[in-house]
Amino acid sequence: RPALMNAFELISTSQGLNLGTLFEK
Amino acid sequence: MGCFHSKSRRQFPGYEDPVLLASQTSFSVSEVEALFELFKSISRSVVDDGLINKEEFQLALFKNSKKENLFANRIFDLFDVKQKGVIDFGDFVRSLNVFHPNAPLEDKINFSFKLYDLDGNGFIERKEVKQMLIALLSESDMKLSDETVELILDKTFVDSDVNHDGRIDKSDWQNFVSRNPSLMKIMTLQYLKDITTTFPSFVFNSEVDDIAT
Repeated sequence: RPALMNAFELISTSQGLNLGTLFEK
Repeated sequence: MGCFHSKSRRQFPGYEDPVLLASQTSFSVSEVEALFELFKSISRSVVDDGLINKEEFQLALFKNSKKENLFANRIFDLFDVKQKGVIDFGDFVRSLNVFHPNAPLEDKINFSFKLYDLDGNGFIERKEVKQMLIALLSESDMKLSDETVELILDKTFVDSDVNHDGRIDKSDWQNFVSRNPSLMKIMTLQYLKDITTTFPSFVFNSEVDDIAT
């Protein structure tokens, strides 16, 4: 059984939190 | 020239002097002006009113204006400091400043806490973490059983809720992220260090004479 991840680790992978795409033209 | 520019910039409600914004943030005057180029392009993408509405923000973030995303909504709401349903230029710069590599870690921690405190009541509660986790799972087409979701939530609260009161308060959060610094990676945008090279056209539109930095 794989080790459980912390919810915040998973959440921080959301595309909606990756503001870097604002700078991609 | 000056007359032309001041007239055009009046079309941007909430436009603020780049020198003043630079003095309040980690950005140089040139970087604030480069951010104005970015702001202009986002703010005219759907409605050309000099402000960024939610649809424009989603379009800039996802290249799709109809993509609903809980986290993008949260970021938008926090950037919309005046809670008018739109982001003006001053708030755009000050909000992005939190993501600057040189911004104080404390500001980043506070912003992330607000981001995850969906109800804004000063605590990150289990139901909020569950809501975010389910949103993330549906966004990424990841399937987990209800039991696994509950186990992840249990683990999350064992890790972060130091005083075991069932909710994460600000000091729990500060403590937790200091032990898990990778969680703060999303709070720093290296792009902000190269903003003048990403948007070089700011030079032609600059209002400020003899840009120093």
